[in-house]
Amino acid sequence: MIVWTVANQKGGVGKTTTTVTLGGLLAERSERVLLVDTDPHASLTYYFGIDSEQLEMSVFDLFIKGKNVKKEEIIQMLCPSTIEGLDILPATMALATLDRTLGSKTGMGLILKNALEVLSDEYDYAIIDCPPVLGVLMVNALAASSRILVPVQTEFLALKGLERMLRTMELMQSSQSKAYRYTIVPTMYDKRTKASLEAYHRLREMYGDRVWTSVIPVDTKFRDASLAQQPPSTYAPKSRGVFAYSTLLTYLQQKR
Amino acid sequence: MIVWTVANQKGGVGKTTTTVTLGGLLAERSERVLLVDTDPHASLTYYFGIDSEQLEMSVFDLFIKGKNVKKEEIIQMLCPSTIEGLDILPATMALATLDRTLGSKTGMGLILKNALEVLSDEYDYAIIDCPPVLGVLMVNALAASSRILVPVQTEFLALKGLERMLRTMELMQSSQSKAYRYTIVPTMYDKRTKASLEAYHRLREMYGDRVWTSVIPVDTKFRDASLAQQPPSTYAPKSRGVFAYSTLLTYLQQKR
Ligand SMILES: Nc1ncnc2c1ncn2[C@@H]1O[C@H](COP(=O)(O)OP(=O)(O)OP(=O)(O)O)[C@@H](O)[C@H]1O
Ligand SMILES: Nc1ncnc2c1ncn2[C@@H]1O[C@H](COP(=O)(O)OP(=O)(O)OP(=O)(O)O)[C@@H](O)[C@H]1O
Ligand SMILES: [Mg+2]
Ligand SMILES: [Mg+2]
Repeated sequence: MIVWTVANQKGGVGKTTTTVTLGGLLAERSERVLLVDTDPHASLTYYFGIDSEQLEMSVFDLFIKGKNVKKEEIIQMLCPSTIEGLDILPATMALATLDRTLGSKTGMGLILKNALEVLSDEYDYAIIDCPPVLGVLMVNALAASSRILVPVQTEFLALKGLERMLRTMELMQSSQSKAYRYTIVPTMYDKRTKASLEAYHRLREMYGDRVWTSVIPVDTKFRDASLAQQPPSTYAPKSRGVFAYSTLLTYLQQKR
Repeated sequence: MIVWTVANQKGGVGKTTTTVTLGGLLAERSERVLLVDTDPHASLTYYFGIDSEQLEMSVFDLFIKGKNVKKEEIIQMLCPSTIEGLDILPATMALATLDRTLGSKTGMGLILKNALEVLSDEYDYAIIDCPPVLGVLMVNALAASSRILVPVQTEFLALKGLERMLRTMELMQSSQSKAYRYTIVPTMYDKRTKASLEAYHRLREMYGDRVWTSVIPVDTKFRDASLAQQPPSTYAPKSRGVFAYSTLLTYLQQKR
């Protein structure tokens, strides 16, 4: 099972949209896919019409049960989606308390990694959607994954703090003693504005081949798809936004 | 001094934009204004061209010094802005560690409230920009303020989880035994799409007079203003976005 994390401390940059769109495209290509929601605000969970408040079990329970959680227990936490081959490990608001209650305990950084290893023969891909926070949930996501996707809006202010954040994420992951692989995904690119073009060139100057070779354009179909509670790849398969994500997916699969 | 908090656990909804625009408008009306950045990603700090990584002192130091911080020490943390009468209390990435290190200690919820009381004869207004997280920084902001402004995108997915979040914020504040006053500010309203209109009507149905009587429209000038590192009220004073915020400001000042 290949595990990707989608993360950025800046809010509203398209983390959930990236997770859902890539997940939908992989399921169309007959891969078995698990989407993991680690955001207490539960956007991914709500996206698929799952009422986070009604859930009895969620990612939060993985942290309560700790290292000895059994496969059957994890499977009970999963929710099917309307898409064949695509399941959700949902989030609840209770995750917002994790940093305060468990943050300083040792060994809490590998809970998600352990749980996904238990499930690794059930799925081909797992994609983890992160909250816009550098906390214990992010540490877990980084430890569990082989590559981090960092959506970055193509605007100048979005480039501020990016360098520092990438370094902090590297530190958070370095305790896992493995290669730190990330791909910057320029998103919400608006070809009509000069600011977008300039910011994109600046990104490529600063990060070279760590930046994906293309961009995700601004596309209103993404909002419409979330209103329809369908992955963009199902809702608007021929849209330029989905086409861009399928190019990204091919690029990522070649990189492994 | 009147203190407002701008908060929403959802990312990218316009919290920083709301804080900067209202701050700029108040300074134009010759009010003395302090903008407080409690987001570890430091968007507000970078907006004003302040390099968060070079700062010796920031909001983080208020938590280190604790209740006995002196007025001179707080004044040293402040940064002037290019706008007459508008100062910034900046943020650093170190704030990301607060929940893990101080979250469970008692008495950490009133640090910001105490500090702003010390400064209360220096400013007429203070506006606190929050990270998209329900944590110890949010507890501090809620305790320090008389009203919470909640920017909400006019789209269906943005309405999911809103009820739960407002209730959680009320619980976080109830320990301060004062009235819980919030105003929902519909933002990024796009009059061309039916989804925006429907979501706006849904908001009014659900929350009645807790929703501001108008909306902040989608306006590309906000991104341009942040690129120019000027408050929107300075950069594009006649834009429809700034006009909408000045109507909001008049509404809020009448509500006190
Ligand atoms: N390429 C795009 N073009 C236009 N709109 C987009 C695009 N990508 C995402 N959006 C819209 O932008 C908003 C924010 O996206 P999303 O919720 O995926 O961001 P996020 O980074 O997950 O936010 P959070 O920080 O709250 O987790 C949504 O309304 C989404 O539909
Ligand atoms: N009314 C609007 N119309 C168009 N763009 C807007 C509007 N308000 C904000 N924006 C843009 O949306 C993006 C997100 O805004 P902003 O950074 O203020 O959100 P935020 O809620 O503070 O995000 P975070 O969750 O990261 O703190 C920015 O690029 C900003 O310029
Ligand atoms: Mg999200
Ligand atoms: Mg912000």
